[in-house]
Amino acid sequence: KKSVLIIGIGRFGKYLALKFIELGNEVMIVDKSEDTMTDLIPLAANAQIGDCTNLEVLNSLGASNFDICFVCIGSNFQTSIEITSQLKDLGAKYVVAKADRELHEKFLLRNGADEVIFPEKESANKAAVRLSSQNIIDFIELSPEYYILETNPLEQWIGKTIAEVDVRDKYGINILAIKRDNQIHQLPSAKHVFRKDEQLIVATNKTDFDSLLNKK
Amino acid sequence: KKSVLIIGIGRFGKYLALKFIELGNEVMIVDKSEDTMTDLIPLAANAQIGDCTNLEVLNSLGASNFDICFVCIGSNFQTSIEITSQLKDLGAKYVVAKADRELHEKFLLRNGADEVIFPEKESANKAAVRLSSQNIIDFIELSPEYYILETNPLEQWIGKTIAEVDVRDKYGINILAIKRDNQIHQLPSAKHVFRKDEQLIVATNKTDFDSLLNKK
Ligand SMILES: Nc1ncnc2c1ncn2[C@@H]1O[C@H](COP(=O)(O)OP(=O)(O)OP(=O)(O)O)[C@@H](O)[C@H]1O
Ligand SMILES: Nc1ncnc2c1ncn2[C@@H]1O[C@H](COP(=O)(O)OP(=O)(O)OP(=O)(O)O)[C@@H](O)[C@H]1O
Repeated sequence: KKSVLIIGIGRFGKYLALKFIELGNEVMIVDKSEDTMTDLIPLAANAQIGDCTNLEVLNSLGASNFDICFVCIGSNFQTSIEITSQLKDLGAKYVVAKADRELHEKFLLRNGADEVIFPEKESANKAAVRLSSQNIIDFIELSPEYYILETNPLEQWIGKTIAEVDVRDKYGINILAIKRDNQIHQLPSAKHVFRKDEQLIVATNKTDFDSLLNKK
Repeated sequence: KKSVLIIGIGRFGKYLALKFIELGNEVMIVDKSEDTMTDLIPLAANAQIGDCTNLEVLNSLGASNFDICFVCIGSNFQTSIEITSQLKDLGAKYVVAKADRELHEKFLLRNGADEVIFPEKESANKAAVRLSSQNIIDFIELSPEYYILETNPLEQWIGKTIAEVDVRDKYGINILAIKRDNQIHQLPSAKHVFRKDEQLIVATNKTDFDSLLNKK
């Protein structure tokens, strides 16, 4: 499981913390105001009150120890960029920042964010795609046990066809597409031969994927 | 394609309008302030300036003619509930409202919203699920041509097995799961026999799905 640092417990930060905790991850929450954290404190692995634009406070968090650091302060451009940039300087491995407009997105990416999330834009796009089309569903959410993910072919599959390996029955995975040289080839035929340089995009359940990982 | 009414051109409303337009839908935008709409006016099918808590203004929009009506006013609880409720009274077919906190979500659903979107919560949950797990990807976004959606078996498939129908090669669709009585059965075997009362969750590209629809 992962260790996650979440700075800024607004609405986005709070739901982020709750979901990471629900999924069994170790979460540390930080906010300058204690009130935002009261409900979460019994659930979080660690909690700290402090202003993260203060370098001493930020230093004390041990940011480089976390798998992922989040900066969830959308409404203050300067603060969020400052904190994002400092986290990177302190050796944070992966920094995800929340933006509240496109300009904000741009500057965060230029100043240390490995990834930026802009909730209004993301959920508006998703809603339009889903409602614009007949019956389109966000399948991943239908079945929390069912994953769609990217993985490499097993060594023992290289040179064999999908049919020969019999991935569906032998391994419980469904190959949706094959990615090679950044190109995606959908619904590969059963005669497709596995190659070392490709990535498989598969649908599978957690149990089967875990046992697949154990076979690597 | 669909006809969409979007009331409230804040950030969520703006990206919603842009994406629906990009996907070829007919969009009417409404806001009490003209500035929010200037960039969109050349692209939208229709635009109106007006306060939608004013019943005359709301009446003039012809809400019942649209496939979907959106109320994208997150920061004013009363206004968004008022407008949502009025739209339903005016015969709107499907009303989607934006909420900015859980209480807001609850009241919107109780007062006319067929569906509520809470961007901060939705994108926080999605980010946590994706980053909590190794390699999990939001596959739908990888390939905008590739859809995951729900559909019925064709009449001519009923009573036959997946293998007999040869859905993958003959129809270009990949059956991820079968839904029956609200239960989801993942990765159905090739021997599964199609029944009239089930829903198929499939992965396919737009072209193949369109031709599938034409065979119904
Ligand atoms: N310098 C700081 N150090 C620590 N926490 C901070 C700092 N500045 C703001 N915060 C906290 O971050 C949280 C989120 O901030 P803010 O409300 O500005 O962001 P937001 O993105 O608009 O929030 P939401 O997720 O609700 O949309 C607040 O609880 C606030 O107390
Ligand atoms: N009564 C009204 N009639 C028409 N438009 C309105 C009305 N009230 C608010 N609006 C418009 O709705 C838009 C969005 O409102 P507001 O900023 O309150 O929502 P928001 O959900 O916080 O926005 P965002 O999508 O940016 O997060 C604004 O452009 C505003 O002018």
